[in-house]
Amino acid sequence: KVNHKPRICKMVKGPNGFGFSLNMAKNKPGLFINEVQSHGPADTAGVENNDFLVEVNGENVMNESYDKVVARIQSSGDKLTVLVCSKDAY
Amino acid sequence: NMISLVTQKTKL
Repeated sequence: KVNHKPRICKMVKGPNGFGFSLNMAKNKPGLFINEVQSHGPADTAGVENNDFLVEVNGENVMNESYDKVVARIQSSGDKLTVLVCSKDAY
Repeated sequence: NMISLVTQKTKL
């Protein structure tokens, strides 16, 4: 069963970062997450592969450039809060 | 295949 509701996921950076990759796909809107590291911070927080990123630390990033969103996450420090939703919900 | 369409990827 797929949960279509957006999820707020809070995580703390581990030795390998937050444990996910942020991707932008050609000809598709939005940024999506994959390579969620099993048992890593993002996985533990409830982030799933192919989730779309909606907010970073409470700021909507749906209309921001890829580089800006990456910079936002990288400058977040050790803690990160993201709002994600499944691909279908997006 | 989604992988072939990915134009940017960053490990975080």
